[in-house]
Amino acid sequence: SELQYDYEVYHPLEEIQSWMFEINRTHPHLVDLFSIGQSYEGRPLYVLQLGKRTRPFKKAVWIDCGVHAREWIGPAFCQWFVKEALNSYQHDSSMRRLMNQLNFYIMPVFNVDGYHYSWKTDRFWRKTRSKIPKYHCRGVDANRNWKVKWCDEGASLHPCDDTYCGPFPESEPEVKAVAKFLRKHRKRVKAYISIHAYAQMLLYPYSYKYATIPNFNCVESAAQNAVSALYSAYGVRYRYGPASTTLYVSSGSSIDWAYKNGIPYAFAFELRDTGYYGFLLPEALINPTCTETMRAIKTIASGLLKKC
Amino acid sequence: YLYNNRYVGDQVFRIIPSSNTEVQAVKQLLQNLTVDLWQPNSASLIRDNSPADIHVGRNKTQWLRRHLHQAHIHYEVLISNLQTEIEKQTGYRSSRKRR
Repeated sequence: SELQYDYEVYHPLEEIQSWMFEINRTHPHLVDLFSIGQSYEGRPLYVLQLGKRTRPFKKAVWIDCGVHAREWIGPAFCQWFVKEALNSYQHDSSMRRLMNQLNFYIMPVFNVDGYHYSWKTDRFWRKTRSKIPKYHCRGVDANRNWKVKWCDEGASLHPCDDTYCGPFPESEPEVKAVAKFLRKHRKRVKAYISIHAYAQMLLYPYSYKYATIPNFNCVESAAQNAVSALYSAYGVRYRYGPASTTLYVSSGSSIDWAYKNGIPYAFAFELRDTGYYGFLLPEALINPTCTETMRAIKTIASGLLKKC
Repeated sequence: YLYNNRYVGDQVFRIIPSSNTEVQAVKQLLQNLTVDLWQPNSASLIRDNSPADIHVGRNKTQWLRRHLHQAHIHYEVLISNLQTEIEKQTGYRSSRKRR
């Protein structure tokens, strides 16, 4: 049951899906579970909605994890976030305020086919598992497939490359489903957050060009407050800034699409570490990594309740 | 073993090219080698004074070492046996299941 679920180990897809059903069953007043579509291989794309049903048109925060299959700390964080939000609702006034005033849409595993494949076959698989008939290689980089400056610098047109942008924008059913959901709820979703690994960075638009976003001051201070909150846990430093200059230029990314789609705060977290373990972050580090990231996300969410 | 022990002997190299010349030399090497780039996500994004983390199959590690030495490019081995780290990351779980 949910009480015995171990949040400090990595779980295969089927265990995460069972966990989602159990969370939904045991928290009827704070949780809704629904599917926003199907993956290429026909798996449901589940989203958990967290928040008190206080009024219909609450502001919302979207968090997705597991866009890139091999980045296992992502889904571990999404599960951790849900556990913390529900367990602290009663005794933590700041979390209760967030859950009363906001809805959180949590997608624990965005790239379900790739994640399953990384457990069963290739631990370092990154992309989706879609197949184009005339090519022998599989998969599209789900963070190069969004309809924003699609397949420009930092993405590849070659299907065998790890940054393959796909045959056309939103070709991937997973990307299309999330884009459709966020378009539908664009008036309420005020923050888009995508959890990746590894580099210890907090990135915001633009990825596809060296330019400053119009609401730079608000986003920059939100990022600065978030990395300070993160640092307060264990003294781990995260760099922050526009993705194009802080990491590298890439086109067709989800944060650029979310921002272009009207979501004023779009962030990509690159969680621990900086390369000692890389994608193989030990289970012993799930707790501190998720604890510090929790503080950062709460800071971002709290900022949405204030005027900037 | 997890993944049928397919990663035994694989290694992860970290290369931080110190100049554009070295960047070009690393890109050239990677053209002759099938590698799994951990970061950045493609060879075209490798740039000087930024780390490139490269997962190399066991039968190519010596080739890469030799060519990096010849090009006088500094590197370090982040992970010397990938299979061991994979087992460590979740290995205890499968042994627990075995128990």
